[in-house]
Amino acid sequence: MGRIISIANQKGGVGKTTTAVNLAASLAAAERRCLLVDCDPQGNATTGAGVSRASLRAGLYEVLVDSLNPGKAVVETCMNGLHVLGATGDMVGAEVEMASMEGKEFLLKRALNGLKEGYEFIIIDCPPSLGFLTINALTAANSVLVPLQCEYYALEGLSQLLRTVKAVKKRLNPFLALEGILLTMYDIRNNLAHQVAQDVRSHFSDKVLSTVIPRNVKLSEAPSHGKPVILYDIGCRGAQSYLALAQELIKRKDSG
Amino acid sequence: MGRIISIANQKGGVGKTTTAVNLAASLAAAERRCLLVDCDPQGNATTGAGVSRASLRAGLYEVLVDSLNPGKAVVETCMNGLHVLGATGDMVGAEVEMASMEGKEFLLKRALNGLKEGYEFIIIDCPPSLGFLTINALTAANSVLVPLQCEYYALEGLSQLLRTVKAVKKRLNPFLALEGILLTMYDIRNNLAHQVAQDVRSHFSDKVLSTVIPRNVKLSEAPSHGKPVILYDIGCRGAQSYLALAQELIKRKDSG
Ligand SMILES: Nc1ncnc2c1ncn2[C@@H]1O[C@H](COP(=O)(O)OP(=O)(O)OP(=O)(O)O)[C@@H](O)[C@H]1O
Ligand SMILES: Nc1ncnc2c1ncn2[C@@H]1O[C@H](COP(=O)(O)OP(=O)(O)OP(=O)(O)O)[C@@H](O)[C@H]1O
Ligand SMILES: [Mg+2]
Ligand SMILES: [Mg+2]
Repeated sequence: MGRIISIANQKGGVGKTTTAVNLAASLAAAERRCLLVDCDPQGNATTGAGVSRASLRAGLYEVLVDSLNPGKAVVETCMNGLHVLGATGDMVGAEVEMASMEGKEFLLKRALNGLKEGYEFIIIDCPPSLGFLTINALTAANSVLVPLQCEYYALEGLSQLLRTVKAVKKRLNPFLALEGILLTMYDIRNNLAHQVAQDVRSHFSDKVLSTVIPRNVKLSEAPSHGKPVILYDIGCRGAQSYLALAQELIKRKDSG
Repeated sequence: MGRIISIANQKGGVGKTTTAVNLAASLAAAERRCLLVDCDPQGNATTGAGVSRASLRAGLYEVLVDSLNPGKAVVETCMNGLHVLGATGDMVGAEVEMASMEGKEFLLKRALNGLKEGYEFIIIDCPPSLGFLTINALTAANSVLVPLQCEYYALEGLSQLLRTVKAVKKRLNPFLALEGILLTMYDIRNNLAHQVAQDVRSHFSDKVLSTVIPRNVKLSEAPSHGKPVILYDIGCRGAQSYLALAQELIKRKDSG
């Protein structure tokens, strides 16, 4: 039964897409069938996984707004065991259209119900906002993974995000758990990163995932080649850290 | 008469807030009175300019949604000639409330009309989305400055943003011009940055501003001290690049 994990943080540029694409690919590499859902109109997760947005006949927009059968929008990727439900250009208009639909917060949850059987993990990439698309992703998810860039502005937004997660848990999804806070772009030479990491660990202790993602230029180069980093350069520190993250989450799931 | 420049890009984490705060401070240092408007519910520009969000009696939310006189929400900062119209916690609900208001795209334009006389520049920081708040900022502005991180995903979103700017110019603000594309977080050691910069210069040639902002850790440290970078460490490359940007924009304005 698919475990649905949403990758969310309204702060921009913290590594949500990089985490969604590379975690999904690392789970597939560990032979856990995985579906990557791109819930961001920017469509970065779609391209980062090597799927050409222009070639998609249908994507999440058609599933949410036109009630297309989600199975018809899922495509394969260059990796065995990794499928993508992508974001086409239409997604830019999705939030406005969804706002007036019946049961607007549950559209994604309902769409994924039919797909859960076929995957062990479903990973959802969210846009940098707390609008309808992110609310839909939190309502559909078993848990939320929060990438946190080790920078000052990123720390500022964390309490707002955790308040929103609590509100969604209370009103829309009582099963929503915090999978954890993932420290990203961690540069050991940078004092600020140490300070932010210490701050977060002292406030949120056991909620901080033990895997830390280092700043690694290969992670930002891989998307320009349309590949997850484990296919671009499996030996680099970026790839190794996402493979470790996948193992950490698999152990949690298997031990229930 | 105040020239209104919106700092916009729906891609997250590209340096919008860092540019808004440090450009506004650099303009004030050049004795051009400047108002910084925080149109992002995250409120990073408010804190980055040294204003405590909790201490604000009123902010942009009260001005847009409750029709408060904007002059009553403007506060001074630790720098002469730099004022802030900040974002309080209520801003999280602004977009939903504005969606049902009369003339919803013109709310910010109308609010700033009364303030333009008192400043030579008004700089507006936008959230990482193309929703109502960003549309309001583009409708109120004389021009839009687009910070572009020299990374692959950031390049992907540029054409969508420029389409939105054209659409706003056609339907809501015929005077809207592109101030320019500002290359940010430019790391000369990084091949990808060179490639992206070359790509952008070949596609957009004269629209790329001559000032380039280098990656510089002082720029990410300054906000944790509640100061624009020119007050934190004026000699660093980050501060020098924003002082140069201010000069580039002043020359353009003065030569009309
Ligand atoms: N650990 C890392 N080391 C180096 N670069 C990284 C790392 N993680 C992400 N990046 C790069 O930083 C930029 C921001 O990351 P990404 O786009 O994944 O963040 P995001 O949170 O999804 O952004 P948005 O808020 O726009 O959706 C991208 O260009 C990406 O390639
Ligand atoms: N030139 C630079 N060198 C080093 N760090 C930078 C630079 N510019 C910005 N930063 C840091 O990178 C992060 C992202 O920048 P910033 O928050 O200004 O982007 P933004 O576009 O406003 O993000 P959002 O989309 O969330 O509003 C911040 O932590 C900031 O301190
Ligand atoms: Mg993203
Ligand atoms: Mg910002």
